[in-house]
Amino acid sequence: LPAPQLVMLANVAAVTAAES
Amino acid sequence: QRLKVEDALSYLDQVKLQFGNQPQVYNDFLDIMKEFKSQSIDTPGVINRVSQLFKGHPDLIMGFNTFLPPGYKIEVQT
Repeated sequence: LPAPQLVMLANVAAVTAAES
Repeated sequence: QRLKVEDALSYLDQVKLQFGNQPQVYNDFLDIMKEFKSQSIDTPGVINRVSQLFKGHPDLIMGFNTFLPPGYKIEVQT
């Protein structure tokens, strides 16, 4: 993947959104 | 250096706090990241959306820049 840290942030954001 | 999940959580908290009275901005940011995750938008697309969303918030933009791959950067208006 070309932007691993951005993917990581997106994954964390997705989990956060799902929990709220 | 490599950022960790804790850094991402910390950044999300920072966004949420700064827009405590505008929760829609925080939700919009989460939506942008979800679109990136689902590959609806690419890295330049994320940069475009985030730079508009966080206009006037240089600290958030600089924080976001730390997650971008080499060669990508949102310029902060001074």
